Amino acid sequence: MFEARLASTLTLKRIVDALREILNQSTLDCSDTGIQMQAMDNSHVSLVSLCLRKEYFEKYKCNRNISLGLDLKSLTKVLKCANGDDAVTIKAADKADKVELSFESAGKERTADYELRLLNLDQEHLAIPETEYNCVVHMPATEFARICRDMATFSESVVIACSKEGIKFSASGEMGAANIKLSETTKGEVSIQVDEPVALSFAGRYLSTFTRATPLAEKVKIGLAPDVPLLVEYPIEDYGYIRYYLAPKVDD
Amino acid sequence: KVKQGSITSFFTKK
Repeated sequence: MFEARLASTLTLKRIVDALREILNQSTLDCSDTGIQMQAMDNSHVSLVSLCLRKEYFEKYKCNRNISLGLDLKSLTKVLKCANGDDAVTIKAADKADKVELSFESAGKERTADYELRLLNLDQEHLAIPETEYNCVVHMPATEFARICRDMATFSESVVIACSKEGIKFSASGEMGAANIKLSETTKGEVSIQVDEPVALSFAGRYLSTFTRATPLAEKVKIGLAPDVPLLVEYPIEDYGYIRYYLAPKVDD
Repeated sequence: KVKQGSITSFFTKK
């Protein structure tokens, strides 16, 4: 038996919004410690990993591990039926072929229950190695979203170069070129830790997709190391995260 | 020439 209750549907809506542009379907792996999800996009260029620890939930019960295969489009349709300030309870029986979502209005005067059919998805799990990133940058999530949007005007490829002087985003195409550089700020909005400078090239449209998670967090963490996927991490309060990994472009 | 790498060449199956 699995049961998890969140005080606000809004965060669940935001989490699904952050995933559904990359993934159509996905399996939530629920255990007694919380919910995990990991999936690649169709082209196997990026990977998204979601973790919600049980402390994130108002109520959490999971007697035995259960995998819930969900169609994110359908889930979005159900979430549209709820108000952001409704409480939501997700329930599934052991070996069930459906999941139940119940919404309760803030004043408790309205309840609505929906059933969603579960999918039997054959998803492979990848081992994500522990990586020591040579460059770790924290910046406001809205700033990162703005940079990705502005870069997209110029080119499909975005070069991210990080050194002690700052982090620089560059794009050049037929129209011209764009360079945006952020230095560390004394107030701590932007922090930059660099062991070794790194410069890598990435597909801008994936970066833009990751910024769908912007409403979830004030700050985003970016991790760069030579010849490994870029890490873009949005914390979910203190109880979890969405991590996006993006394979760099490489010289053929 | 630059080509897009695949995530599966960095992260391997469990």
